[in-house]
Amino acid sequence: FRGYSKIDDELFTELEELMVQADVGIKTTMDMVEELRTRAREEEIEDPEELFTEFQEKLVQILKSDFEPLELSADLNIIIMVGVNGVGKTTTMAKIAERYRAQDKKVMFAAGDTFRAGAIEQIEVWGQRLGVEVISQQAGSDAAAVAYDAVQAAKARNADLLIVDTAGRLHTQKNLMKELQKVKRVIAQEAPTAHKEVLLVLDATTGQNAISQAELFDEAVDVDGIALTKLDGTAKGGIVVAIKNELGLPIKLIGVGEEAEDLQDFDPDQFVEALFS
Amino acid sequence: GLSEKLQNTLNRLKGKGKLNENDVKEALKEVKMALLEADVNYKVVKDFVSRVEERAVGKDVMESLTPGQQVIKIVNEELSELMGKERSKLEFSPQPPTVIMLCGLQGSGKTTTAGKLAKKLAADGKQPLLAAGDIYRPAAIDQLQQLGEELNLPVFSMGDEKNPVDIVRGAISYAQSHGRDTVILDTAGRLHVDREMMQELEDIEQEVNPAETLLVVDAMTGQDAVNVARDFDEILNITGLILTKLDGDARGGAALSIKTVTGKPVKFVGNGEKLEDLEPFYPERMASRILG
Ligand SMILES: Nc1nc2c(ncn2[C@@H]2O[C@H](COP(=O)(O)OP(=O)(O)OP(=O)(O)O)[C@@H](O)[C@H]2O)c(=O)[nH]1
Ligand SMILES: Nc1nc2c(ncn2[C@@H]2O[C@H](COP(=O)(O)OP(=O)(O)OP(=O)(O)O)[C@@H](O)[C@H]2O)c(=O)[nH]1
Ligand SMILES: [Mg+2]
Ligand SMILES: [Mg+2]
Repeated sequence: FRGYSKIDDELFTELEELMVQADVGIKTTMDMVEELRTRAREEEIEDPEELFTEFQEKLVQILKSDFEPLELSADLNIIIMVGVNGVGKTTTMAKIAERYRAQDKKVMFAAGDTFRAGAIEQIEVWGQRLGVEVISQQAGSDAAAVAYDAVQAAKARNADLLIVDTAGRLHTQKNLMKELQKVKRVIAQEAPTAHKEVLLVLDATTGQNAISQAELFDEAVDVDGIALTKLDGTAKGGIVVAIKNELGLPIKLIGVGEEAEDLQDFDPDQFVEALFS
Repeated sequence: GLSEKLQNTLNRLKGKGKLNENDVKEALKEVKMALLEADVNYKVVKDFVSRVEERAVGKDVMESLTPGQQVIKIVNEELSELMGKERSKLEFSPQPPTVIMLCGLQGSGKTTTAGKLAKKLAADGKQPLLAAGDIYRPAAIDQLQQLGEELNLPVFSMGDEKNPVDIVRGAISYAQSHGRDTVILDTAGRLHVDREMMQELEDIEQEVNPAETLLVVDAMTGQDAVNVARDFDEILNITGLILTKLDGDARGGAALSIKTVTGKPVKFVGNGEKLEDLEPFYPERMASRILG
């Protein structure tokens, strides 16, 4: 790999540099490089190409194991968008809506960010563009109350999919994490038989802090999957390797732009290839 | 934290007799780990550690009774040196209105920071005018207008059909005729590799020659921070940075990477979602936060 003719320290250092620069994280990187060194020795691998291929396969395996893509059930489906500020929750919600609207599903939005300036208007613009009904209340109202209204409306209108937007919040803000738990609880109470999914949105430009975000959001509201946004930039989003490895959270979707069509299913092979390009 | 780790490593190594150069190099791996975990750029870490190493493999450290403390002292000195000593202020134009342009990646906190800056400047006795330069994001103009209403400060907008160069020109003309001495221009989030969108910022810069072009960067940004900052700084005349979302637990190593690679100072930090959550940047505080 990379014009190396033999397996030596220089090669492992290059690998370490590549992975760290992809935001895989130093701990995960060092564990994997150590394991690779051992394997190279034990299996008496001489060819760098062979070693590199094994390495990529190992990464793909981590990302692929118990992989379940985003899928709608036959009952009411409810997706709750969660994540820290500015990562792309509202935009990703619009992209998901576009995907299912194109499949003739009835989609509805809950304007659950009742705090940030322009948040409700932002959802309303998307609702208009995509022909999706928006359930909202006044700015400053209780997010759980909006969620309650939205679930009643979704049931009454026989919607296939209700997507609930929530305000960005730092995982370290305990009272805001409690608020999120309340939103999830209200939805669970009002739609006990619905297929519910908590989608954690992570920004591909985020470094090691993404692990802390994933940990605390998972602890608070039991995350079902991750949407990794802004992969159309130069950031690699390698942190999801550590997150999958340590927390078992699957990456389901990726965002590759700002338009409604810029949503793709997570593809472990493509992702790993891009990590090293 | 790092101090303890260094002390423990060096004590363990010293335990077998006098410290040698290799022992110090071994201990410095802790510094490398701490900085990488803090999201400092890989190459910046490599250069930094080798600089510390040069100073640390001297008699003062190796013959010291507390070598760990000596190394930490060197690390702190080198880090503070890098972060910059001066407390950076905003530049104002000799001829009003002063134009402050905010730019950066999507979602970094520009619009909110525009509001925060307006609040601060008004408190400092200035007459700021917010200018709605984001014509792309759904309800971006609404967002800025709501912030202006909250602050009881004017927001200049031409809707989303005029291009931002015309908008900033219009804002300046409005400022001149309405006694506003500072124009804070909010721009759309964009990728540093989006040729067309970067050209838009270049055009604005050419047109109005801002006194400040501030790059707004999210404190949780990882290794990509250097790529972003380098490209923005190459294409535009970045005068400083604003590091946002420091109220979280991100270590903020991006700040060190960006400062090292561009030399541009962090002028303010965003410490929360409210409009009062803007603070000056304290290099020593940032250095110890990064070290952990
Ligand atoms: N380039 C790019 N930009 C994106 C992507 N996803 C979202 N964005 C942009 O990121 C910015 C923030 O998106 P939002 O959807 O408002 O993010 P949010 O998480 O809802 O933000 P808050 O509600 O304020 O916490 C917007 O400018 C979006 O257009 C993506 O995949 N690629
Ligand atoms: N906790 C915290 N949140 C912040 C801070 N600054 C901004 N935010 C939040 O980050 C999110 C994004 O802020 P915006 O001001 O919309 O970001 P932007 O850069 O204008 O986004 P685009 O215009 O889409 O590129 C919002 O939820 C803000 O409330 C900060 O210092 N701390
Ligand atoms: Mg949002
Ligand atoms: Mg904005």
